[in-house]
Amino acid sequence: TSTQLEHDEL
Amino acid sequence: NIFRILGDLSHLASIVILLRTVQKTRQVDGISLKTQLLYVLVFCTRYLDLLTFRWKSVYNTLMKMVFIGASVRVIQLIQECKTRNAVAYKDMMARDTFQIKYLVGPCAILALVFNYKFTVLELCWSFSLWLESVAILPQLFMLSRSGKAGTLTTHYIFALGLYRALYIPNWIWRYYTEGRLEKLSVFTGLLQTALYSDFFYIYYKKVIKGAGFELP
Repeated sequence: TSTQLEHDEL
Repeated sequence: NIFRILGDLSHLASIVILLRTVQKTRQVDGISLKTQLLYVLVFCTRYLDLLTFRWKSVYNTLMKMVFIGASVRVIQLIQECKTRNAVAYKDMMARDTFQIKYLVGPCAILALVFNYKFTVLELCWSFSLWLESVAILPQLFMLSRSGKAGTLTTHYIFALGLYRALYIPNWIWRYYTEGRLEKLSVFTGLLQTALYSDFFYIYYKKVIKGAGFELP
């Protein structure tokens, strides 16, 4: 399962 | 990291080039309105997190606002051309024939299948990634049919392509320094870069080798 990453890129 | 900042700056540059040129010359020749509309949709769906006020940094927040604002302004300027130069506008619309429903529909389905969480925000975010990866297609389609590209179109697409290319070393960098691998962004980013490679192929074949085009 993929853990959710913070969307910090534009 | 340097790749990410340079990538963001060339992304910004691409929009500024487009905005400034359209503003100054009042010309929309060769620009696909459909691609520009898709970018508005991309930015609006991706940056929905602005509304949650969980802002990451001043840079991040400002850039998001600039991207949304600039993409909307581009549409406004193109619409202004409609009244100023109806013939040029009509000519552009006649050549801008790509059916965007074939992009928006599949992207919505892909977002439903590939996402990190089944929430409105995450689904919109995933949708925006898929859509960004193909949003340039109406523009490339227009270009490949006419075989002519204005200086504006060329500079604009070149800066956009550079932004995409620079994000790849950024992901490699982040993988090694932070152990971060965000698969959805990487996959759609690579897909987008592949489409830009196609542009450079068309550019080489039709524009450089073709007649009637002066290099900027």
